[in-house]
Amino acid sequence: RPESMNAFALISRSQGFNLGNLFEK
Amino acid sequence: MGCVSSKQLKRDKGYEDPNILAKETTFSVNEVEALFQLYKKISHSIIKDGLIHKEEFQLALFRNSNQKNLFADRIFDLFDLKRNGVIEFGEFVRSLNIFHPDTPMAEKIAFAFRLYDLRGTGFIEREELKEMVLAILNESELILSDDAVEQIVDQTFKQADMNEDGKIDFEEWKAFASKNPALLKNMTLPYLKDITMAFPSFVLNSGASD
Repeated sequence: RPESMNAFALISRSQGFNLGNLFEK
Repeated sequence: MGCVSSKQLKRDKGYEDPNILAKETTFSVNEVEALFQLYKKISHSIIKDGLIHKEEFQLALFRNSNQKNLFADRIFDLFDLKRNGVIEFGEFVRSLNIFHPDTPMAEKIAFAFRLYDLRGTGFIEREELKEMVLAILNESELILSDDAVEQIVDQTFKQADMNEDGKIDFEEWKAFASKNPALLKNMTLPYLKDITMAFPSFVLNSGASD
């Protein structure tokens, strides 16, 4: 339900933020 | 020949003294040197000049040097403190320090604000938030109507824009993020606590002590 979604919670899930990937071998 | 000594590597462009970086950050000298192993790997992946170019950053994040992503672009631009189009080693360490589990939440909140303030106006504006929502929907291949996107943005502004002036200022962001710490989960990298475990070879060879 869109009205219950938080925009910041959504965008914080971007793969672009997943800096953990830098540490994957 | 064929064997590159650590002295030669240390002359890479953008290299900075680990002692100085350790003093300025949460990392120990050993940890900074372990981070150099990671930095070296990324910064030699495409253009072998010892600096991290955007394509190399994208390759490390997505395994694809051409993958465009608004948020990866933002992170790259914020890591590039000198704004010269590349991430130098000192910039890499100082920026990753913000993502350390021991770094105070206030620093993470401030970094996230700069990340979301796409045009650097000092506010997270409605248009910027909508642009970011559209980017994440595009990335996740989720399809929502424009009405639904507007509802998400409206709802978020209702919660965060306390003075209802149509933009989120830093104080409002601080209050909102403090109330919703899950929003900052991506600002902490547990890996950074074990960085010498992930890249142990340098520690064994460096002889550095803390």
